[in-house]
Amino acid sequence: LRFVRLHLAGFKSFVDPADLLIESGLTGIVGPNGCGKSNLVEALRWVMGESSARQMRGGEMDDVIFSGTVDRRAREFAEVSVELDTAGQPLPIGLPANHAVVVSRRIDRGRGSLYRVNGKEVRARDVQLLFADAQTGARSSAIISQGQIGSLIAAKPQERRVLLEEAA
Amino acid sequence: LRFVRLHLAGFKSFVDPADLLIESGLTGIVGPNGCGKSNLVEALRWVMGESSARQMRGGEMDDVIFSGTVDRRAREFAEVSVELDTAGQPLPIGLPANHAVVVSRRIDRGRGSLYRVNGKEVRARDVQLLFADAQTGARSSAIISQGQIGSLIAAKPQERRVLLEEAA
Amino acid sequence: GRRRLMAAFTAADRHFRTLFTRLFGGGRAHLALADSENPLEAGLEIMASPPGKRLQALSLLSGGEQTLAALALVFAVFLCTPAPVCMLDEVDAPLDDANVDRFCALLTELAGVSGTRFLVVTHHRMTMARMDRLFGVTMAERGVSQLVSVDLARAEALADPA
Amino acid sequence: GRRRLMAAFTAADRHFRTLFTRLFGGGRAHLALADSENPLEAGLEIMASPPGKRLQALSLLSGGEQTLAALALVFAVFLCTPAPVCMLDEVDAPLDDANVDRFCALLTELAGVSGTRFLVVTHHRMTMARMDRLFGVTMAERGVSQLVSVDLARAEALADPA
Ligand SMILES: Nc1ncnc2c1ncn2[C@@H]1O[C@H](COP(=O)(O)OP(=O)(O)OP(=O)(O)O)[C@@H](O)[C@H]1O
Ligand SMILES: Nc1ncnc2c1ncn2[C@@H]1O[C@H](COP(=O)(O)OP(=O)(O)OP(=O)(O)O)[C@@H](O)[C@H]1O
Ligand SMILES: [Mg+2]
Ligand SMILES: [Mg+2]
Repeated sequence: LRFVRLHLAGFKSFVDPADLLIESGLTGIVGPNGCGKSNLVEALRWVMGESSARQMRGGEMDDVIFSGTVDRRAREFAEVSVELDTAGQPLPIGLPANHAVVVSRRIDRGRGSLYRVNGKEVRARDVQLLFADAQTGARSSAIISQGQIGSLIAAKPQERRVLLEEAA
Repeated sequence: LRFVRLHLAGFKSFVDPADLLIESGLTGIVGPNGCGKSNLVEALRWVMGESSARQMRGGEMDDVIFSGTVDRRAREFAEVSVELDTAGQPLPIGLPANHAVVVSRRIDRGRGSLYRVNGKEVRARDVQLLFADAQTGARSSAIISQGQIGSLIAAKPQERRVLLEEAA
Repeated sequence: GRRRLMAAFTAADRHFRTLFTRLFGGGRAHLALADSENPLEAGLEIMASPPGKRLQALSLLSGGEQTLAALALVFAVFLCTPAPVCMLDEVDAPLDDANVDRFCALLTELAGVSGTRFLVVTHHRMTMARMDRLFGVTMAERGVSQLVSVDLARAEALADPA
Repeated sequence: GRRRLMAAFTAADRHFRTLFTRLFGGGRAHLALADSENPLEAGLEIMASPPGKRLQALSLLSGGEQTLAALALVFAVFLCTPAPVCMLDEVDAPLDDANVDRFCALLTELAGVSGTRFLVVTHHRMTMARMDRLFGVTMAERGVSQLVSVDLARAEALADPA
């Protein structure tokens, strides 16, 4: 499974549609404080099925929807999609072994989230399984949020073993 | 009260005597990871009467004594002193209003700490009062250890009020 | 008890508002007593809106914005009772260059106003360049620290032993 | 349960030893199961000795040394089951230039070995210079984020809006 592109619209500070191309090797993401870099990390976790608003630094999941600025009004929904290249591997949810797969998640204010794979509505569970089978997911140990290394250092040995369970 | 110089010998990685001049304005302290910069912050807190080994990133207070390297053997004592200029203010512990004052703390392995002011032995309490009267001390909110800003941000509102009490 | 604390809160809040706007180059913020009407039991909350953004609690700001707001709080409390020495250990680590610049400008002013002596541990080149003098800590002999007075060029080389 | 976990521990420990020495340019370290004989209940402890220093628990290392050791652990676990994407948010903040250099060299090698795609959020100029491509996030309009592809010179200017 290869990640190709992350697309955001109305997600946190990315009110206008935005595309992050994910190519092989190392892609750097830079910019001043508060410009939206960590929001991109959260968008990637969110589209892969994150169910906790706290992990999105919010009180409730609607907090990921663009809440407005002095010049723009708040939006009513947010959508993130990730384009994958399955390189011929069969997909667990019975989709044709089509190379290009798009997983998307949309949340409408007050009405919860809707997941789709190549346009077809699926359950959150299906999306979570799809990514778990590809050794990734919303809580992957290969996605490290800002300050998370500090918590790993401060954690008690018991709390660190969860890393080991992931490797098992 | 003005701070003039911090002198360390046998304290943590500063096994050889070292002097940090403290002059007016801004003094930068630089160097690679693990070279001993944060040890200097702890030396300043320690000489002002810090009583918790945990604040010194150790298990017990003897952990501040140089513990040896592949080439050098461990030491049996550590000493830090701070030179102050009282600019004529009377000192609480009945010392003559002499401009130059040296407060020192020495710890001998297994035998605890000894404080002196201008060579005269005093109690830890006297040293703590001396610095508290000068709006400073081992736990001064103007001394910020590495990672402490992060804990202040993560703290609950109740935990942050201790800052306010210091200002009262 | 209660009256002294309220006086401290009001003074700290006044300093905090000014320092926040200085450090962020705009925006506004204030301190709030949370969780209780009784100041002797209430917690201390920070409400902040960086320039052009809406007012929100500290937890919704970015990493760098949170650090900057926390520094404004620390210096607000400091201004209530200025200490003779202030020592800061890599507090500038999450800041971008523009914020490092404003942070250093504030330090320079605080040193002038209060006569406080500042000791600033940093890896940021811009912060190094704004110091009045620099000390390098080296471990020429492994595990053994030494202090040497250095100039900026030498400090940059120290930070980059590669 | 128990046999799988022990196999994971042994594999992670083997990777950890190698990665630690790579990241620190020497020294040695290992993982240890703590607090219980039964691997299903034990905690994970890191014992490390940076080059020339004595072996000690993670808590006694410096801030930068702890970050580097924690990164070695994260990548050791990663090597057990390489993920298709790895995203790192300012993990290089406490590192000096020499350690940033070794960290980037390791990323480049991991990308080559596993085919994993890395997304690295950073303020460090040296890390920016080691990337294959750069995206800038800007807020030309206050509170509204935009993504633009940038070159190194532009990225440095973005980091330094002063
Ligand atoms: N009692 C002791 N004897 C000898 N060395 C010690 C002692 N206590 C701590 N150290 C050493 O001091 C080093 C840590 O120094 P310190 O935390 O001051 O580094 P630093 O310069 O702040 O680094 P960083 O930039 O990573 O924060 C550790 O490597 C540790 O081994
Ligand atoms: N739902 C939302 N609607 C609009 N803006 C939001 C929303 N949620 C968060 N934000 C804004 O996003 C900004 C934070 O962005 P983010 O944390 O990604 O910054 P960053 O680039 O990581 O900065 P730093 O370098 O300081 O870590 C905050 O200023 C916050 O106001
Ligand atoms: Mg961030
Ligand atoms: Mg340090």
